Amino acid sequence: TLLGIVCTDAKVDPKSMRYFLRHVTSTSFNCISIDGDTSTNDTVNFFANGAAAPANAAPLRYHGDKQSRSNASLEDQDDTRAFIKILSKFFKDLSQLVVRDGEGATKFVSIRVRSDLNYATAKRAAVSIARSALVKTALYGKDANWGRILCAIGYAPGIMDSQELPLRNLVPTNLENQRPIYPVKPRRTSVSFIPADGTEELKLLLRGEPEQVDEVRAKQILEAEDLEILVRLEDDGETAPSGDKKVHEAVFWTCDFSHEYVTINGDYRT
Amino acid sequence: ADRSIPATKQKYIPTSGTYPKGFLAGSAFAGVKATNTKYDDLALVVSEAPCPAAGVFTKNVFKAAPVQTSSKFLSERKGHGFRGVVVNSGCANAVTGRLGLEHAATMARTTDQCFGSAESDAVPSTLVMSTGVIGQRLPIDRITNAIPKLHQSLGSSHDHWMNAAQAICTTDTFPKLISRTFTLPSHPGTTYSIAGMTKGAGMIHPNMA
Repeated sequence: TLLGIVCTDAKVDPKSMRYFLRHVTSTSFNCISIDGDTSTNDTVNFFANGAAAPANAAPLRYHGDKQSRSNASLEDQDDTRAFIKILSKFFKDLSQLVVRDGEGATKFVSIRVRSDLNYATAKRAAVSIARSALVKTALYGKDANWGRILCAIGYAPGIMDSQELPLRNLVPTNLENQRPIYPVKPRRTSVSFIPADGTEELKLLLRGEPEQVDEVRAKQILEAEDLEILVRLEDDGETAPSGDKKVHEAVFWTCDFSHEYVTINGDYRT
Repeated sequence: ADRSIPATKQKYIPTSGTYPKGFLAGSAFAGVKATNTKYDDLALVVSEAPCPAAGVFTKNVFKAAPVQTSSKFLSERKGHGFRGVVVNSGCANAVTGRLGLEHAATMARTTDQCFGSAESDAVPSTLVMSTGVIGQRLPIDRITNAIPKLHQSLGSSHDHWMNAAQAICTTDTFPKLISRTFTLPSHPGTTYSIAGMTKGAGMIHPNMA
């Protein structure tokens, strides 16, 4: 179970509290996984008592739509933007502490997925990788097993089933020629490991073609506690014109699966 | 169980903090789980003056009693006038039927009474959280007996916040607490604070709304 309690002495408009919380939770606590089990009890509560705010301070308001943004003063909009940035970073840092304490975990893994279709596709892929027992055991074993990563993307709900179901109902279409747009195409998919020390990325799969992997380098990268897996679902190669392609990025944090996880949960007594 | 913090996790434990004005935190021992005879398992985080609050909750169909109860309180109060949140570890109070819901409400009302609220007040101003084994009822008498002690334990020091962060832990190997200060463009001379605690090490894949 995940529980979180966050308090601030900034002054926040009561009606905006739930919108701020929902906004920052979507990219923090809702983007972590240790074992893929969603508890019956997960809760995060957020309190703001205004105790530090000057008497003439306006309450922070969430401007979620164009109308409310246009009604707000520039000063209010600046404050809201700054507050969201601070709150987002805070929630991300707090949520990542949970991943760092994953039962039996030895690794902290960031999964970054990029899609030029939409955020949902990127997130579905990231969640599937984070939930894969085989990906997580490979990470524990320090094995650069990118095949399991690809496999997990390929069976992700919303990605795998987009191939079978009536296309006109469920899959976005290219309006110009009515051809369906599949969320993931193998020949546009690339996977890399990004080392935590900022050194050069290790390319594992490039636009659907396996790379000749430097085993020594892979071992070096996987020895570290922190690792990033970068997945590009929109890789058309450097020679392809980028145009105005908008890239959506989802980041998810997880850990590895070790023998210790099984011991802890096998020994747990109700 | 031994609660010593592994050496590799020590770096995540803050030795000091800057906590938001007007908030207090504390912990106490209730003995929720039979095997725990010494570690605090109740925590309380409150605002000295009632304030706005919000919550996000699991989308799991089998929502625990404290989840149902707290989201109901937030809805009925429209996010206004909350005192804080009381938390127990050692038992999730989940899949516990009508009695579980009563127990969650009892935790809230008993905490409210420490701040002078009448039992007849329509909607409690304290939210509730629980964590632990699913499917077992709370030892509610132990909890209600310990809540006054919990109220007495409140303070604003770093140790108070750390103790509360520790009391909500279950299989965690370290308490998780962060605090920091910030400013806003409209009042650059005003320093605000934000503090947060979290727990969890297993059964973690939150999907909250």
